[in-house]
Amino acid sequence: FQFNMIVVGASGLGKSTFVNTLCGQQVIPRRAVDDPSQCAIEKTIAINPITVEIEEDGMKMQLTVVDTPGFGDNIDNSSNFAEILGYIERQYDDLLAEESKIKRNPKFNDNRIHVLLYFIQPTGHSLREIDIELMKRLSARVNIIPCVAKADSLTPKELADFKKRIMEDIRYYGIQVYDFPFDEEDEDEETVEENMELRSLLPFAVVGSDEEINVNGRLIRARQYPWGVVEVENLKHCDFARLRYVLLSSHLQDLKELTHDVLYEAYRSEKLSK
Amino acid sequence: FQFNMIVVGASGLGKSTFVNTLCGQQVIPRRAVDDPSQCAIEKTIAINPITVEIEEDGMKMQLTVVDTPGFGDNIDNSSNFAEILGYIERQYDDLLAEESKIKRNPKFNDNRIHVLLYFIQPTGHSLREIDIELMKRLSARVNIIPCVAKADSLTPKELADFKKRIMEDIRYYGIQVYDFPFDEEDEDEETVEENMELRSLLPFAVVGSDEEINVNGRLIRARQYPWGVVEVENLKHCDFARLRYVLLSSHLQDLKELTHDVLYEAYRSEKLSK
Ligand SMILES: Nc1nc2c(ncn2[C@@H]2O[C@H](COP(=O)(O)OP(=O)(O)O)[C@@H](O)[C@H]2O)c(=O)[nH]1
Ligand SMILES: Nc1nc2c(ncn2[C@@H]2O[C@H](COP(=O)(O)OP(=O)(O)O)[C@@H](O)[C@H]2O)c(=O)[nH]1
Repeated sequence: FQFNMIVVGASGLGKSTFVNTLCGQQVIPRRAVDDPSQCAIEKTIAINPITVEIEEDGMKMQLTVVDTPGFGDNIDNSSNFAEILGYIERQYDDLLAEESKIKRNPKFNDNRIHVLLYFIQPTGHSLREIDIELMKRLSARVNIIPCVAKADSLTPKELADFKKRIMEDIRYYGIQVYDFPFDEEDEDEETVEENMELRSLLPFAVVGSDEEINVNGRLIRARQYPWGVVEVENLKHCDFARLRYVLLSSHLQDLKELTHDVLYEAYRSEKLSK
Repeated sequence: FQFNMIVVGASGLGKSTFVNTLCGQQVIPRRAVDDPSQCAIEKTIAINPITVEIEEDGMKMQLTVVDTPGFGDNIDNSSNFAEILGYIERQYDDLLAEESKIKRNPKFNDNRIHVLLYFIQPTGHSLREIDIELMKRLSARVNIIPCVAKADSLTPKELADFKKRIMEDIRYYGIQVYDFPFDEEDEDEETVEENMELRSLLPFAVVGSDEEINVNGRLIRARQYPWGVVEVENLKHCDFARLRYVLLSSHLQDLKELTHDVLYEAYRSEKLSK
């Protein structure tokens, strides 16, 4: 069972922490913060796929995560787009090349990205130009699920307003995102309701943590502040648990199918007709 | 009594909220968030001085605040520097022109900026290229006090590590900031201790709020989350109260004097010797 995801967003939005939280283990190491000369200003955005074996619902799966450090830090961020899009398209090119071989490689590794989680700065205002540009350009090549990063920095009202505004921006700018599509005639009522509810949660409010805190005798992933504890799996605190279920369980298959049947096919036709 | 400050930082870092919190009144209106076509992407950074009368320690004062919306939102942010630096230098030029007049204007308004509060994204990592560039260039012209914006999104340990790293970056990149200078021989022990302690708090952890919450029967500015309440004036929650005292009381005079005796003089010599 293989699932490939890429996490995109500015540095410091909690992407590595999210990946570790999702996998339930320290997949991406904590970045050393104590050395100014070890420049945190990565002029080129390094794209690093990391594969980890995780267990979900009793099933083993290979999760490949691509973290994109350094994005958005620079005064001029235009080269970052090209890097991320280039990475996604290279995986399509690899498969295209493999499919056209006479003698195929049985060990070929399909690294096509099944979902891109786009981490949005919790500004409380609206999408930034850089978010609109990037999501628009990538949406033709990969399933995008927009997320509000560090959602614990927004009060419930701010979060609700922000989510509403983000989705209005997404519609206004014609950005295609994965919005839990369903065919009302094909699916049973329960599936329709579930998908409508997930759609209403977009963008998912993400909180992650590398720390486990003792809360009422249980050790859980949480962020401990002087004024209280944010529990990552508490649905009253954020949408992490819902997102995790969507990615690793309920919608994994749909995301893979869309990637293969729609996005890859579109790329292939464009490429072969040139 | 007149004091002029400019607040600089990316959109959505809580600058307007901070100004309202500092003044104890709604000086900068809440931005309308509900209209995608009312583009939040301000391509030019609008520099808007707002003057408000506030009372501090029983003394009336005129506080002029310059908010800088839209900074850092664009894919290419290089023109923003010029705007902010240009604004600061224009106030120096106005005074220079006024001083050289034969017949001076008794009603001349001195709008020179006495302090620039630089709001840093609470990434938890280090200064970004854009922060280093901007602070370095502005430090020759204005007193800079660096602040951690939305400090309630960092746990106590993250905040301490982040503050330490920011100050290391500031030293490493040779960025001149206002660090509560004192002359150990001139000042009394109490003043020396106070300044050393303020210096150790840099960058100031800022939290602001437009809302008043009832906490133990008192109505106080706070941010209410499902997991707890962040109290703006609580020194265990953030440094807001210390910063307010520094700006409007204890160090107001020093900031004005440095602006006039050092920064303006340096600008004047450079300008007149060309
Ligand atoms: N407030 C908040 N901080 C977070 C969250 N997740 C991670 N952080 C902190 O944000 C900082 C940067 O996190 P990191 O995962 O390295 O971000 P990345 O640069 O996007 O990979 C660290 O101090 C984390 O502990 C979150 O959900 N909420
Ligand atoms: N977490 C947090 N959010 C804040 C703080 N101050 C303001 N906000 C929220 O951040 C959003 C943007 O604030 P605003 O003052 O408009 O930011 P500006 O664009 O820098 O002027 C709003 O939803 C505010 O309520 C703060 O100290 N902490």
